[in-house]
Formats: sequence, C-alpha cells, structure tokens
Amino acid sequence: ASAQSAHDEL
Amino acid sequence: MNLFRLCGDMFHLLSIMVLLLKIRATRSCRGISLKTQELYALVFVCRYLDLFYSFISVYNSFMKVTFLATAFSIVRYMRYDKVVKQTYDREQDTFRYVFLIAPCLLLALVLNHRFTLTEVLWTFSIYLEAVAILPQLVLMQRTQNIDNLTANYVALLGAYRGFYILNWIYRFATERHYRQWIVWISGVIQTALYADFFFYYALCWKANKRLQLPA
Repeated sequence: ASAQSAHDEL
Repeated sequence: MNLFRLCGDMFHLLSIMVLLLKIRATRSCRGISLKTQELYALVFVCRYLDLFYSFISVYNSFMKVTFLATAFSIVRYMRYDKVVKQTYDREQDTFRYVFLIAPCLLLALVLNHRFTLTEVLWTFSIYLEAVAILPQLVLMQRTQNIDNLTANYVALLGAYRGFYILNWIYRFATERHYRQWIVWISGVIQTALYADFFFYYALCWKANKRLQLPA
C-alpha cells in the first residue's frame, strides 16, 4: 500500500 | 493524522473562507484570478473522485465535500453573479489554461504509480495543484494595489503548503512505507512558487504597508 499512502491526505 | 497536517488543512480551509467572505461581503472579486479558481475546482474534482469508491474518515469526506462546494461557489460568483462578475479583472487575467493543463496531463500519463484512470487523474491533480497559483501570482504582479484580503488569501494558501511539507517530513520519519516522491517533488515546487511572494509579503507586513509586488 506504499504507493497509496498519500491518498489519505486532502 | 498529525498536527502538521491538521494545521495545513485548517489554513487551506481558512484561505477559502477568507476568499468567499471577501467576495460575499464586498460584492467584489477584484484582484482574484478566475483562472486559478477554476483550476482549483478542476484539481478537487480530479482528486476527490475517490469519494465514490473509497472511505477513509468522516473528517476526510467532510473536508473533500467542503472544498468541492466552496470551489464551485467561488467560480459561480465570479462567472455568474451580476454584481461580482463586473469586478473581475478579465483583461489582466490572461494566463492560458492550456499551458498548465497540457503539461500536467502529459506528465501524469507518463509519471504515475499505476496506469489506471483514477490514479492518473489523482496524479494529474497533484501536478496541477502545484502550478494552479501561477495565474493568481501573475495577476497580482500586474495589479498596482493589492488589497489586504487578496494578500492574506495567498499568504494563507502558502501557510497550508508549508504545513503540508512539515507533515510529509514527519510522515517520512515515522511511517515505514511513506515514500511519495510524486507528492514530494510537486509539493516542493508549489511551495517554492510562493517564496518570492512571501518575501515581499513579509517586507510589507514589517513596514506595516499595503502589499506591492515589484514589476
């Protein structure tokens, strides 16, 4: 899930 | 979520509120670039498509909907409100959309984590947000008298960027899998664009003067 980690930001 | 990110989000929200209040209270959008506002609306649409298929937290969803609604509200005032639209500096706000959108789209097609529609659009929104302030900065450079609310709006946006960088540094240090070079590079470029503005903003603030950018 490393590539997805900034997807929890706005 | 850490304190840096919360501060960043709050500054972002505050910047939008200041702009919306300025437009509503003064019935004027003088000094505000419609191009920048429309680019931000596009950024939010492309990035927050995940509202339909992923849920992270009530906070995230609430903020996403708020950002979308306020961005479209600002654009609506500037384009369609009978009084407000007359105060728009149409002749000065000449930055071409295509110069920003085309390179960002190309870059997103080439440099992304996964080649899927939503991931490419998300990446596009990251790149576009980094440069979306440019029409606003160009407009301010051309305007002789920048009113305080416009200056504060841009300063608050800059503060939001600054806190997001602190948030990334913090996450980089504390989370094992936080390796986001796309976000990092775009974020640093975006914040650097404000550096020049902040320099003059600080000078004028110290001298207690109205902000004036050199030609």
